[in-house]
Amino acid sequence: MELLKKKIRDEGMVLNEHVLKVDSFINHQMDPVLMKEMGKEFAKRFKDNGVTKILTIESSGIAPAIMAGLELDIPVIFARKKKSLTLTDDLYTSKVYSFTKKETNTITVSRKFFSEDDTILIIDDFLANGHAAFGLADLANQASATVAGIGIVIEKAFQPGGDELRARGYRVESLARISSLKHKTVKFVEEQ
Amino acid sequence: MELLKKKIRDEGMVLNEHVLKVDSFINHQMDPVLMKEMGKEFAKRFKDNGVTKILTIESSGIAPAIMAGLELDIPVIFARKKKSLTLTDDLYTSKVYSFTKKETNTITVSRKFFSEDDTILIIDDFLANGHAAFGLADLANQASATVAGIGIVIEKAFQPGGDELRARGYRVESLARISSLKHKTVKFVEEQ
Ligand SMILES: Nc1nc2c(ncn2[C@@H]2O[C@H](COP(=O)(O)OP(=O)(O)O)[C@@H](OP(=O)(O)OP(=O)(O)O)[C@H]2O)c(=O)[nH]1
Ligand SMILES: Nc1nc2c(ncn2[C@@H]2O[C@H](COP(=O)(O)OP(=O)(O)O)[C@@H](OP(=O)(O)OP(=O)(O)O)[C@H]2O)c(=O)[nH]1
Repeated sequence: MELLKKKIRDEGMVLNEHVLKVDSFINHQMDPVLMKEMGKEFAKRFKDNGVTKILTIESSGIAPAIMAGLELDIPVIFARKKKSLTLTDDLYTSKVYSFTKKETNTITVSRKFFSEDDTILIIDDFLANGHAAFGLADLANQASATVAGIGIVIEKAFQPGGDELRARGYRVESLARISSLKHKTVKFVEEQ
Repeated sequence: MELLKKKIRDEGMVLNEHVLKVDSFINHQMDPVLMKEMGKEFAKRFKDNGVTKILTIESSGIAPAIMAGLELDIPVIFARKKKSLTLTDDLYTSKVYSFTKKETNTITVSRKFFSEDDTILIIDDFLANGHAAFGLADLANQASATVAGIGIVIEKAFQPGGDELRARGYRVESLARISSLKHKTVKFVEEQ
C-alpha cells in the first residue's frame, strides 16, 4: 500500500535492526484518514470471502480493525490481554509467549461472540514472530469458526511469523512488508 | 443520542446498581456503524471549538475517538496505561486512582504530540468517578494545551465524575446520561 509505505518512510524511525517505531501514526498517535484507507484496503482484499466478524487484539489493532469493520459492515471484537470489569462470560483463552518480556500472557474473548457459523478476519498492526496472530487464530479455531485470513498493517518479513502462518495454510495479507531494518533504513520486500 | 440509547436498552445488561455491561457493542465487540455515528455526534458538538487533537485512553476509548478524529480530520492520541515497546520518549504522566482495584496507575503520553498550541478534545467510553478523565485533562494541562471539552459515550450521572468535571469548568458532552441502574433497569437522565 503506497500511502502506508510513504508514511513509514517519512515518519517511521528505525530504532534498531529489529524494531521500527511508528508512534506518530499507528502505535500512540493515530492518523484517522490513513486508518480509514487501511480499512478500505483490508476490505478490498477480503470482500469476497464471506467474512462475518473481525477479530483483533488491544490496543494498536483496534483502529485499523474498526475501519475495516466499517467498510465490510461487520462487527469487530478485540481480544483482551488483561482482566476487564465486564468481560466475565464463558471465555475462549489462548496463551501468547513474548520473547521480549520473557513471559506468557493469556488472551481472551467471550464465547458468545463466536460460533462455527462465523468466518473471521484477523487484523493486527505488526506481524513479527507471529505469536499474537497464532493466538487469535487459536481462539477462532476453538470456536470452530473459519479463519478467512490475517490482515496485517506492517509485516517484518525478516522475522519468522509470516512464513510460519503461511506454512500453516493461513492467508496473510500485509499492507507493507519490510525485508530489512539494517543500517537504520527501512527496506520493503520488493526493493531488494 | 437516540441510536445509542436504543442500543443500550436493547443490548445493555445491568449487572448491578453501579455497572452497565455493554460488551456487545462498545467494550469487547464493537459496532463500527454505531462508532461512526458517535464520532459524527462528537464532531458536531465540538466542530466550532478549533480542536487540533483528540486524546483518549486505551482500550475502549480508541474506537469512538478514531471515528471522531476522522470526522474532524485531526490526529488522535491514546494514552497508555502500561509500558509499550516504543513509547520511550519524554513523557507526560499522571496518576489515576482506581476505587475498584484499590490501586493507583500511571497513564502516559509522549510530549512530542502535544504543545501549548493544541486544543484538545478528550474522549472516553464511560464516565463514572471521573479519575481517567481528570488524568487525561492533567496530561493536556501539563502540555499547556487548551482543553476544548470532554466527550463521553456513556455517563453514569449518579456517580460524581460528571459533576466534578463540570464544577472544575470542563465542558462535558455525553452521548447518553444514565440517572439510575437500580432494579436492573437503565434510566436515562431526561426520563426521571
Ligand atoms: N512499533 C513496533 N512494535 C512492534 C514491532 N515488533 C513487534 N512489535 C510489537 O511489540 C509488542 C511486543 O510483543 P511481544 O508479545 O512482547 O512479542 P515478542 O515475542 O516479539 O517479544 C507487540 O505489541 P502489542 O502487544 O500488540 O502492543 P499494543 O501496541 O497493541 O498495545 C507487537 O505488536 C516493531 O518493529 N515496531
Ligand atoms: N462496562 C462498564 N465499564 C465501566 C462502568 N463504570 C466504569 N467502567 C470502566 O471500568 C473500568 C474501571 O475503572 P477504574 O479505574 O477501576 O475505576 P473506579 O475508580 O471506578 O473503580 C474503566 O475501564 P477502562 O479502564 O477504561 O477499560 P478499557 O475497557 O478501556 O480497557 C471504566 O471505564 C460501567 O458501568 N460499565
